[in-house]
Amino acid sequence: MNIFRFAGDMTHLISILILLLKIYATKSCAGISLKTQELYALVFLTRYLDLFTDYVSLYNTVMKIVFIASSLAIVWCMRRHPLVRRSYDKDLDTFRHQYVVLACFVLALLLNEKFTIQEVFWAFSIYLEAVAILPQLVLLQRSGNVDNLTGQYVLFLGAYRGLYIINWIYRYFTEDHFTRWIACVSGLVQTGLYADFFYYYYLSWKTNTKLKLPA
Amino acid sequence: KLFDGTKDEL
Repeated sequence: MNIFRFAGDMTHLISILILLLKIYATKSCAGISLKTQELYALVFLTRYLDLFTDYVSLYNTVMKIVFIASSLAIVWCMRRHPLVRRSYDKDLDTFRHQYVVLACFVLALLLNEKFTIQEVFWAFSIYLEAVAILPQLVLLQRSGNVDNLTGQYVLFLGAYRGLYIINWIYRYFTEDHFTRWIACVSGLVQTGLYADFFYYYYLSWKTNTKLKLPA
Repeated sequence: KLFDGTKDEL
């Protein structure tokens, strides 16, 4: 594992911690898309079906469990926690995520490495992760103002994807084999989705104003 | 082969 991959995993972890911190400290999930969080929970649950069958390293196993547990905890808080659920912006969270799930599943049935349950679900999770941030971006755009923690949450998620791409470039030059084309292509698409957000985040940082996404 | 099906990333 190289430093970029590790840094990518850490920024991913930090983004989740920021979200948990926001929910825990403010007892509010305002500005957070439940649909995106549910998609991430689905992503982790379907990708890590190999948790008990394929052992890579202790690090990988622990991270997989952390990602599954934290994503389920966030969804639980937003749906069931008596205080947190009241702050959920249901009317702003309008992205039609069910069609995206369906499209990703059909794509996974058509484009996969092997036609087995584990491989189809693995491909499904990769496709779904690429677009899972969309409901969140739509919600931020519709609500206009973005609070600091929510902005940082999305920023760290984007950084995680960017670092994964640098990790692939690094691996390309230092290892002769490493990954799967499905993950690479989807990863590029996923990172592209953040480009717009990064741009406006940079603008708000440069001008020292509150982050706002144009409608 | 570059894309050898390694699944060691998260």
